[in-house]
Amino acid sequence: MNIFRLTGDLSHLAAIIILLLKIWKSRSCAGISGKSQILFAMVFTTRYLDLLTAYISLYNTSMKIIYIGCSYATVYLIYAKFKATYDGNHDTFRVEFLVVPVGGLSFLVNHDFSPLEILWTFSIYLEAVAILPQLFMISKTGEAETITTHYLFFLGLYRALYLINWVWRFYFEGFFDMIAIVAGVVQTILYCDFFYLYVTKVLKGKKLSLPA
Amino acid sequence: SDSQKKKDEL
Repeated sequence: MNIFRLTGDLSHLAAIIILLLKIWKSRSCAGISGKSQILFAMVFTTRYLDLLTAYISLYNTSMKIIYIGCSYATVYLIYAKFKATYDGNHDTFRVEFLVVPVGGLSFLVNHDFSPLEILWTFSIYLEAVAILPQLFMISKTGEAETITTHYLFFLGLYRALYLINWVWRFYFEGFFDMIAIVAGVVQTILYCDFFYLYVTKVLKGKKLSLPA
Repeated sequence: SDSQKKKDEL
């Protein structure tokens, strides 16, 4: 464990909690893409099946359980409890255009052709593009609530910190996972446009609205 | 390959 990975995990946890609290307290999921949240629930489910087979540490196990629990709770709030506030007309990204290619790629490019490894690979590739429906929805509505931009900032920051963690681990441990690194670079690049708007607008107290 | 190192990351 290093400071970059720990900060990354805490940033990820902060993002998940911010979103859950935003929906719960405002009793509304306006502006939130339910499709992205379903994709994140799929990411955690397919990646953390090793909860049943391997024990790494209390930290590892508890964070995985928290991530899975919060992501399913968020999906439940969006599609069940606060369904009336779900903005389905703007959450129209065709997720099958993400899941099918990612599913195919995870069979073609992986470290080991075993079920657990292919599901892990699928979750890595899926996580790289899971935010697209949310970014697409913001481009369609033309704006985002400030709390939603903070959620996106911490979510994007977490994988950027993981990139530094992988540099650190390569340098100090000789460890690297090319699949995770390439997917992590793609994932972080997808946030660049948002990061620019977040820094130039939200951090200056303005509302995030598109076109910039 | 060394990426098979136990998956200890979240």
